[in-house]
Amino acid sequence: SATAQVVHSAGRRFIVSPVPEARLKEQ
Amino acid sequence: AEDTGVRVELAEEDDGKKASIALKLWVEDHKKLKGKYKESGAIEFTFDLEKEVPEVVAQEMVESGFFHESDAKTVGKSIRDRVALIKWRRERTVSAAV
Repeated sequence: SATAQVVHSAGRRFIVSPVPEARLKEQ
Repeated sequence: AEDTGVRVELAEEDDGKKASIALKLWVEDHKKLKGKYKESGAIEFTFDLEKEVPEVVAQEMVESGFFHESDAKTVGKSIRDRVALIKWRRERTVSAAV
């Protein structure tokens, strides 16, 4: 699965990945 | 916790001891957000339960382009609710052990 990363200037890393499958079906 | 349309969950097992924990945040109901939400993925980040403030992380997410400024409060509240639950569970586990 494709993941992307964004590092904020304060140093925190945000890793973006697809929303967990199970949660999508719950909606 | 109030349904803000923004979901926050543990991204790893909580052993009850570690100060920093990985969380995952995603939008379940775009309609509840004021700003246009571009990112449809889940955002994983580490949060220090002792030192950090949920609203600061939310602001960092806004500054990183994930959310509109007008949604910083909603995102901050969603993180705060999850962190409170984690802390509550930890306290319950400790008191049960004693």
